[in-house]
Amino acid sequence: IVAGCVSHPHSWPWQISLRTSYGLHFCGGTLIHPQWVLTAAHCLEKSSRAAAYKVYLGLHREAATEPSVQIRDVEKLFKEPHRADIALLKLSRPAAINDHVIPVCLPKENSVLGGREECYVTGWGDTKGTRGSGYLKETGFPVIENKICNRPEFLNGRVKKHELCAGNIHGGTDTCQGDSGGPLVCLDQDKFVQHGITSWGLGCAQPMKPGVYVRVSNYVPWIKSVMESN
Amino acid sequence: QGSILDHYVRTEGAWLLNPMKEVYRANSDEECAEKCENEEKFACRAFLFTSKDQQCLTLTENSKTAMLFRRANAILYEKRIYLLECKEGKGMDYRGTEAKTQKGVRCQKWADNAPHKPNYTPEKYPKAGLEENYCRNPDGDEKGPWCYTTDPDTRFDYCNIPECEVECMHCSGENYHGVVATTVSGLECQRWDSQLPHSHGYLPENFPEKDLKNNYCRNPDGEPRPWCFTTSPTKRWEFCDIPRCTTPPPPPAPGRQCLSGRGEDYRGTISVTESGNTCQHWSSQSPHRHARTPENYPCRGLDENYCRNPDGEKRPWCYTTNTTARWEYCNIPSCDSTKPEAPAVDVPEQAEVTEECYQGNGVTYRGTASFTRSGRKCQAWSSMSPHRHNKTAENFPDAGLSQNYCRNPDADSRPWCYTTDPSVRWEYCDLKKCDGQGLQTVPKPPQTSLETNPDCIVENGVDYRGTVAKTARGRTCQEWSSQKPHSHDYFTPKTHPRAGLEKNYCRNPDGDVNGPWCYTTDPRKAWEYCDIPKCPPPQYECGKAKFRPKLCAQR
Repeated sequence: IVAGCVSHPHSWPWQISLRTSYGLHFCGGTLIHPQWVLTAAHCLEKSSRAAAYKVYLGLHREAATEPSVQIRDVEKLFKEPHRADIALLKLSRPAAINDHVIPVCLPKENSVLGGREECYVTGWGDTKGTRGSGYLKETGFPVIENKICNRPEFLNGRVKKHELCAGNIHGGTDTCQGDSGGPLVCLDQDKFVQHGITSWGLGCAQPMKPGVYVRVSNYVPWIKSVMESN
Repeated sequence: QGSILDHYVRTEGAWLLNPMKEVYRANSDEECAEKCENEEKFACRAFLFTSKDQQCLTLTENSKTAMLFRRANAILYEKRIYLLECKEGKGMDYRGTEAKTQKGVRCQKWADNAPHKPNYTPEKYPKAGLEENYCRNPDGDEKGPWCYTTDPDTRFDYCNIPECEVECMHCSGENYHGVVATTVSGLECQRWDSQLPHSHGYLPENFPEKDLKNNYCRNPDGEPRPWCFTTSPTKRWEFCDIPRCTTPPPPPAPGRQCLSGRGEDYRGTISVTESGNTCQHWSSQSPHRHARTPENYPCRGLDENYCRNPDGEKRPWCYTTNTTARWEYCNIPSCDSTKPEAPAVDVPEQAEVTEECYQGNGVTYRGTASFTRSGRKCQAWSSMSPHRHNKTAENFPDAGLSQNYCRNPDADSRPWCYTTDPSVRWEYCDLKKCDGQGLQTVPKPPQTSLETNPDCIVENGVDYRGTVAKTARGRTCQEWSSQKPHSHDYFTPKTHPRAGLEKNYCRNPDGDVNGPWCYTTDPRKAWEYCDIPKCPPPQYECGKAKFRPKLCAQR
């Protein structure tokens, strides 16, 4: 996360750290059920073997030294069949739900964001020299309607309808490398709902180049069917 | 057919003090609206409805003429027609408050007989809205609203009332409220409240001021002219062909030669960017092609190559004549040199200590809570959108009205804020009263993991750390550290330090699919499974953290 703040410890209890089998963080993800994690498909390019990955839950520091940390193996990987940047991980056993580990809510099927929601992203990714490296950081910005995001001066038609843009027009704060797969959540009354999965961007925090996120609501039927049949 | 309430603008939590009112009992807001529509004693411009008391107050004033107060459980409904200050067609429905003629002469009251004895009086034309000395058109005059003047030599004159932009558009059609619903290529527009065939974020309820009605062409986002999503699956959106009005556009606010706010009204002649590049002429497409042309934005002062802010940018800018720098901001001197107008993007990190409670009635609360009890985000005190108000830092300098933090500037019972929800003016904040403890820091998470449940097992019970020490057949378990009666080397506290092999408790150090087990004290039976009940599925509410997030937003 470029700029933004260091989060309050465990205030985003659905955020997971996707790691190599040696424990090296490389992507984010979100707990959506005690045994299921949502992440970006491009985070799984290193290996198609589930054993190559570990999921760390309940942590605030990237070092994962807290006693609240739970570590789970990945039992199965599921990439979206039409090559969208979204994937599901089935954990080898369910995470223990407690004050530090709580699943996020999924949006309603094909629901849309109204353009004025308060949305937040989190991750342990590159901070580009801003404060808070090594801690779970957060930042907030508005979702930008695709029509605007696809204007020539912004992302010039690159944003597909199964994606959404979010960020500040003037840049300055954004997700970045290492935040991929993590959540973009928006407050809906008193609950956080995951509307996006950090996917791609042109640089990080550049003016007129908001981040692009997979539009989760489009994939709710796929998510449910994979979870039910597995 | 719609509801009678469609003719009203609804605001929750608002109250109007009004000398001219009628009080009724009503079961619903619709019933109260009926009372307003049929009010005979005065022109009903608004009504207040309190559902708890089932009280209905019809009012002659609205928020344009009377001060709004906050009041819980009250809903103010203002009749749209009285909020408009423009005319449609000849303006027979015009109920605005313009009271001067086009030459600037004050209008005579319709009820007065001097200096002119009127033919049109409120008594004779009770439905014509002949109130005060406002411009009206009781006779359907082609030239629109008029009034008797206070000049004895001029019996009447017409008023200069702007068009509501129904038939045509001024500027870029931001105020176009017409009913054209086809695009330039003849495609039918998609309804704004529909997500088919195109899913989109322009939900009418989120943009109440943009009038996203039916499938009419509108310009909610600063395009050069009105547009709509189309009903063609292959064309997401397209511009509409709305004719330009032949009448002159509404007079612009006087331009400034210095920077105030975002500088949208800057009309000075600086034409160099902050890095020293010369600005490209707005009417030129070289070296940078663009759509911010004087033709597309005729009311934004895109003259020559002067720095301007036609599109709600942070401050005035221009395309540059440098091919490698498409556009850049300009440095415009501030109108108030003591206050920097363009803060750097960097926002200081928020303090870790947050006031989570308030003392007394919260007048001294200076924490950073910014959500209401129903979860709505607070509006910034310095903002007048979506709610106009007078609780500004200028008016209440000692009330700590910074950002959008919950405060109590008017000594209410507890901290509150105006909300960012256009339909709810204000609400009390999601804050607790302190129990004599003063400041509370954000609670630190406990240092022990709550992962294990001592009374039941999840899945195969690998995490079981309970104290059952008997097998399913009733045999007592052998201690894991003991080698009697059964000798075992592999599953010991030393070999499996994380498996919880304490005392003689049932455990599952090898991930046995049938669950926890133990060596038994019966020499004839080496080991046996234990009978430990399965835990019920974890009870949790998704998306709700136990520790409050900072909600650090940098917009």
